[in-house]
Amino acid sequence: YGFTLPGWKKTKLTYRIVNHTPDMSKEDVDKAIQKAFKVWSTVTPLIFIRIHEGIADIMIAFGTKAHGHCPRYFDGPLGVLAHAFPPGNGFGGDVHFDEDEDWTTGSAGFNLFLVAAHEFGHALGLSHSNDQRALMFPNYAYISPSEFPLSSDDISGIQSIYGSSPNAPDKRPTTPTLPKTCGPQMSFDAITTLRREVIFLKGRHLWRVYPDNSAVERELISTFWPTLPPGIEAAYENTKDQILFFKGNKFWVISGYQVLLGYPKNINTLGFPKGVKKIDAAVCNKNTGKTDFFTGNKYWRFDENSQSMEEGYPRQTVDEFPGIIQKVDAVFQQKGLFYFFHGPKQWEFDPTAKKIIRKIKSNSWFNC
Amino acid sequence: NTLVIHPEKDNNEEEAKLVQDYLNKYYAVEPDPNQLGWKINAESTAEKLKKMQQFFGLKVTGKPDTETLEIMKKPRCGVPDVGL
Repeated sequence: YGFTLPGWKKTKLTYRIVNHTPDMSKEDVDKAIQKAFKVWSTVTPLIFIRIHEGIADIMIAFGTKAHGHCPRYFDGPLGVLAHAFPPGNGFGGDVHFDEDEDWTTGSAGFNLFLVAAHEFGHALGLSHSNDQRALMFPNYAYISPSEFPLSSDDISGIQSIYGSSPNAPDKRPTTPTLPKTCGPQMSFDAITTLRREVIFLKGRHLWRVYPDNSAVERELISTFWPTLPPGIEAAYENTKDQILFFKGNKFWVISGYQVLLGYPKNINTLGFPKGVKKIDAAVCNKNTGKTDFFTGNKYWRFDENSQSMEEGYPRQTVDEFPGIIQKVDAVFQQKGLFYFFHGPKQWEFDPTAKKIIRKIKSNSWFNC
Repeated sequence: NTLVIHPEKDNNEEEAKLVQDYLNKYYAVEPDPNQLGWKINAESTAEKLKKMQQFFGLKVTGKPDTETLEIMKKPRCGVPDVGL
């Protein structure tokens, strides 16, 4: 990726759609533009506000050949599709689309959402990337609008200007310190299996552990799932080859590395009462098809087959899991046994015999 | 006095124009867009062509081979690839 500095000095940016292309309905143009801004607001603290008159930070217009006072000209059908200017006054941040192109909502002609998302990258300070998978690659390439169009290169680029999470400080973030996986105080936010892997999550990072061949890979969560926020609090793999991630009262379902459409949803759609604001940890017992959700010193049991919360819960965790007396940070199942994590410790638990087998350090899976 | 047509000559001229336009658009250093106009960078066409081939992961020859011309014909963004 490349960027032009400085980016915008504020996180709330206004945009105005000065005119519309006759190729699409106004609603479709408005929707495509809004969706294209959402691509960038999802991975940065930026907020985009539409105004309908006056001068916005990002003025959006359709024109042909020499258009307005713009120093760059369009060239008729094909060739140049659109252009944009880096953050700044005057033309800074403005985005122009070549009206001589055929703008569409689908794969015919040129998909306005995709081109707009690219041009907004420029309006925010990104220049072209030579990574062919990147949205900021100069040449147009159609991808299904249901796919999230940013590559990890795009995300790294934009986050190097604006930081990542919504509560990131306005100034450019310092490079995040990496948790020391082999440090004595290592703890985790959430842990889940994913087929033969075990995925440990903490802050913005995840570690993929392959217990069978003791390999460990560290990645940014946003590399795999750009729409997931950092600081995931609970995660588990269900009986349908999906993983569910929880943060606050929201949850996401991932199938085959894709976040399913329509998520995040509220956890009360799983059957939790309104009073439950977050989940500390979750694990699905593959032998019974039941998932246990841990909150504080209690747990709820969810039947994956009927997709409903079982009656008579919550119960005291220690009643079902003798010896697990502290809040559960994270839990997963491996070869039939449960591993409960709290701070720098983990407890290996046999759910059939209902007893703790041993207590070990939380990072014993990392070959420290 | 039949008009002698040199299709390959026209073709070459067309290609040379395509290459020159492309390099002037995307591989010339551009000052702040608030000041109208362009500053054409001093490098030779071959140098700019090498830069373009490098950017797109093509064989860096400094010559407009078929693959390079293909890339130049693709619809794209009008923002320069270098020099922002």
